[in-house]
Amino acid sequence: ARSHRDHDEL
Amino acid sequence: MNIFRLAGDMTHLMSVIVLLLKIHTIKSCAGISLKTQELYALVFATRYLDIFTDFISLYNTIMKLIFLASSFSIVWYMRQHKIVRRSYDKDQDTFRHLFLILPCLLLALFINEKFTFKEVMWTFSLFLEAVAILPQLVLLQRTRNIDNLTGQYVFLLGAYRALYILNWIYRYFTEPHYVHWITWISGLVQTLLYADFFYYYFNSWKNNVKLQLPA
Repeated sequence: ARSHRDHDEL
Repeated sequence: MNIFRLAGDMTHLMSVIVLLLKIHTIKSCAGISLKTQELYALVFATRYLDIFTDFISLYNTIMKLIFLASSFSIVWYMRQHKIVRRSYDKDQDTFRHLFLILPCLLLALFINEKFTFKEVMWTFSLFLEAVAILPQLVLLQRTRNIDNLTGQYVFLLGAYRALYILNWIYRYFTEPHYVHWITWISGLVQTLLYADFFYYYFNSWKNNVKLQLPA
């Protein structure tokens, strides 16, 4: 599942 | 978090601090492209839509707030501040940012990881960030005289994304399933756009001469 951690970069 | 990403974020932070210091202390924005600053404000506004919905870490949230606040205050300074705005060279800073915004928006509608509003906005912000420096590079070519702070600002801005590329390589080899082609390619394009600037910046530093870009 796509966690929101996918966009954990600035 | 790895050393490359931390170094990249700190370099990015330094670039906005250098610019804010320049504008705030000498009350001048000579040589700075307002178009690029407006594009960066749009980049952060569309990239950090999830700042209040997806909490990742305190560091992440604080840095997002800093980048949002600094980019919008730089735009405010250059448009509203009665002294700073006088040093803005609007006759030279003529790059029409719509020519950058529309293609990035269209591209983000076709190339994205998930067709949702937030994801398309996030992808749009990646593509836009890759080209946001163009009005600034055009302005530097036109005005030719690049003062030290502006040169340092552009250099740090380019260096941060180059460090991010090292971060992506590191994460690719250390984290399974960490694959983000869209991010990687737009980050690479962004860094390549600075390549000629880096070349002239390094040479001017090596030969200890004033930074001049070829006409």
